[in-house]
Amino acid sequence: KERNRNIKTKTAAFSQYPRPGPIPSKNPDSDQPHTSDTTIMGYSVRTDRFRFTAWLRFDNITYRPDWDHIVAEELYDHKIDPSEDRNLVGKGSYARKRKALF
Amino acid sequence: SGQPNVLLIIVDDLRPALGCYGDTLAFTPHVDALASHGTVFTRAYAQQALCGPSRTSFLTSRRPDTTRLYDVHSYWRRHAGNFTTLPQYFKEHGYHTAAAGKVFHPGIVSNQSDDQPYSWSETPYHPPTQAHKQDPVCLGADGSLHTNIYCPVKVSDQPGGSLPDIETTRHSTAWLEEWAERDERATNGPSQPFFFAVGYHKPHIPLKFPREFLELFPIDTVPLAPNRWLPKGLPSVAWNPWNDLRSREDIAALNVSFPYGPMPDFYARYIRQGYYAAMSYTDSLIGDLLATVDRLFPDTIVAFIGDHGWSLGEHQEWSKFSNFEVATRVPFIIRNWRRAEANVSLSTPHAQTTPHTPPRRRTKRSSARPGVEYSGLVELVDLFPTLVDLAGLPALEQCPSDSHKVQVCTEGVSLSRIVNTNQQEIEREAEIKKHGKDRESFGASNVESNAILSQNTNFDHTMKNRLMPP
Repeated sequence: KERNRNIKTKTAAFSQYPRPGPIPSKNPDSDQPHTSDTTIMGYSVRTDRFRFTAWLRFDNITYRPDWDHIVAEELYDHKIDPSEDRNLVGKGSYARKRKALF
Repeated sequence: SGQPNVLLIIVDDLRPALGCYGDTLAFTPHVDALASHGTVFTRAYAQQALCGPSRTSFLTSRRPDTTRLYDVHSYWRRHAGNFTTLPQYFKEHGYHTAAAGKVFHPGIVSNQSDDQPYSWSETPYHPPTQAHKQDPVCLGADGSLHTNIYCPVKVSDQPGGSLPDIETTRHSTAWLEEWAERDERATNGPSQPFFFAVGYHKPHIPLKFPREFLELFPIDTVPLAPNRWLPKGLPSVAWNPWNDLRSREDIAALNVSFPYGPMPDFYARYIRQGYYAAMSYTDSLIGDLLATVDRLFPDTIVAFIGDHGWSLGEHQEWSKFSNFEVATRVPFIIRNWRRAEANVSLSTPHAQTTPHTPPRRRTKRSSARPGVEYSGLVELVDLFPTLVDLAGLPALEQCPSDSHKVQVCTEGVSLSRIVNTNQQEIEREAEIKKHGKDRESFGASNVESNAILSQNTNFDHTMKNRLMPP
């Protein structure tokens, strides 16, 4: 309780979104999948500067992601790209940051 | 009762398209006025960009992986755990809790009952004309009526002669009047404090609003999204095909290819115009609601949030259903109740005689300034513990890693210290203005406050500078 009261700010904010599969044209309900059809979950973490999203295989029975099975990743640097137009996850210069956020 | 009332305003699908968030196209004077007396959290995020999961998440202060709700097909108490909700917590601590409009997501998500009897002291109100949500009432180019996205209407011609949010506002202001009369009649002092949640349906699609609001946004002044193209390197799994738009008649007639589109520019402009007009319409109703609250119950904490964002053509996308900034970032404003103790006049010029008449737009477009901005990261799961702390109720415990058997806990943090610190500054500044004191004495009295502010670099520098002694 005391810790809760003393926190002044967060270092990260989290959100997530489910998908039935990796390709929207093969999964027309990509925007609003039923949980029983969900096979992938996109977990996002935002920091002061970055948004990193890991799209992971998701078990819709246990409601747990498989952190060893990455479907895709996104990394945006809001300092140079606040509107999130360039996915930098493959850039070597961001490899360390990507690893830290993962 | 000695305890503050709480008014929670939830707006459906509202991104921070508000003057107080620096949006220069938006015309939202009433929300801006609220912001000018409160704390504006400029980097607030929903936990999932979909109504049902997001609302269940912030109303229980637990993330979707805990509520196990990622769609709109289950009820958390049965599916995940018997989690106490925000209104339920207030109800269990002596508050009278009531709701109007869309607060919980309707249907199975809230057990077809708005989570009754747990959350509310009385049956939640739903506007009757919401039953006509999907009716073909939008005038098309062919002169006939359709189920379009873009849907400016003549209110008196609508089924039921009204629109849902107008009905919700009328019900809400009448509810407040009635509660005030009950207080007056009470011989033993004021009755219970209330927790009143009001949920507005717009700017959720269809973008149905009184057509007069189009005057605020002439179509040739509405810009397209500056980044309206599919981003390079975007993995296909991240893409939201915005099916909710495609199923409407006006969009279907455009033959936009699936799943990427794009939307033709000329129609993108209309959708954006409709979204901003729908928000100005909602803002005018919020003005009525706030004017009534401020007149009758100045000792009220007001919280204002959107349930998630909405893409307005950025990245070639529309609607929500993604993890993009535009889909997850939300407006989040809290005005604390201490201002009443400080006897600060609120100057709310927002009572409207007819709730669907647009106000006159300012001659110059300029964004309104908030009371104090806080640019640190916050999340909608923080709302529950924050309101609990501000109202002086027993603080919530942090949830353990597995909280399925814990009825009351939070996966967020309380922002009450931030709100309280800011509120003191807002009140002090208002007092100075009110009494015409010079800036020198004001500055001298704020040395301590400046020390607090300077410790936190997230505070808006403009405000910080204004608070520095001359």
